[in-house]
Amino acid sequence: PPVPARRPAAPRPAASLLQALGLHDSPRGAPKSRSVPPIMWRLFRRRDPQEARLSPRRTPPGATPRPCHVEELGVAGNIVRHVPGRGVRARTAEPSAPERCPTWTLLFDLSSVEPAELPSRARLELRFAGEGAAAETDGSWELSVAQAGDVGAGPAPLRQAVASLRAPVRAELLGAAWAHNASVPRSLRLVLALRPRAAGPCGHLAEASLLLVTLDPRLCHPLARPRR
Amino acid sequence: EAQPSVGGSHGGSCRARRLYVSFREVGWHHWVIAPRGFLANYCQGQCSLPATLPGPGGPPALNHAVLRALMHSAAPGPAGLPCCVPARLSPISVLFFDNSDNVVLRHYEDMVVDECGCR
Repeated sequence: PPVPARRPAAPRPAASLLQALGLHDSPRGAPKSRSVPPIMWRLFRRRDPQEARLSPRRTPPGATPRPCHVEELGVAGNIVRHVPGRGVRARTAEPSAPERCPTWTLLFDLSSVEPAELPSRARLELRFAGEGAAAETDGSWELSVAQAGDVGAGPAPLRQAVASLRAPVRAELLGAAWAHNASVPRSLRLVLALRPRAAGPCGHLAEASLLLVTLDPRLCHPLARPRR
Repeated sequence: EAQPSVGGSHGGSCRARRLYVSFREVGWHHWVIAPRGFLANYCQGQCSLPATLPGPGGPPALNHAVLRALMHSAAPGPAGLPCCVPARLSPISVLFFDNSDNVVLRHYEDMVVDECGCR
């Protein structure tokens, strides 16, 4: 007699709920040391239709935000993550080395991103402290960013001029230190250097974060996909 | 909190009823930053003949639901009346902490019932 096919065990309600939420495991709760960055509040208030109804001034009447688009950042996407930089490790330059400012290695944990998600924006945000940031006069520095695995394989793929360290310094990674069509890695390790152009002071990296926008094609129409 | 339905067990004709979902009540308030809850609403009501017909001045619209309501009013049978279901839904966005201490803004489609209809 045919052996009755074993019915797959029905997923426990909690597991199916987490899957529906797009979460790997049940959230522990708010981490003690984590505040909500203003940009995330702004994006939320802009996108939440009920919030927008309560405060129509933020959203023009009749305009409903496109479901798979982040208006404020001008890219396709239905998930925005603010990822704190971990393991900010400064490596001071050797005394004999030509450059005298430290370099930093940063680690971003992206393990919560699903493999199916397509990145549409990866914006690095750096806050500097110390002498360079306190200087009243603007200086000029050059920021260079590379993925740790690419260091030494030629000039840093992302180099940009920085006029002041008093405000946050932002750098777009996609298309420079992160190939457009690359999928999201489980973790992102970056090496940063900030070189003063003249004999100005070095900067001291105080905080780093990554604003990552992704689009889940299983939930969004393929036409909304990020431009290659 | 749900708005109590009026008029008998099915509460009058098919329409959207108020239903507020509080994340505290479902135990999510520890990790959901905002909103604290939202108006999800729900559909309830009779889909007998008048409810399935378009309003006064509306276009003549014979459709499957009207046909079923007609048949049911002529000779109630096992097929019963059409169902009162969501006809238009809208999304919400949820701001929350994930287990990697990231702050996440995620968009969830079809979370709010705006309109109901007989189908």
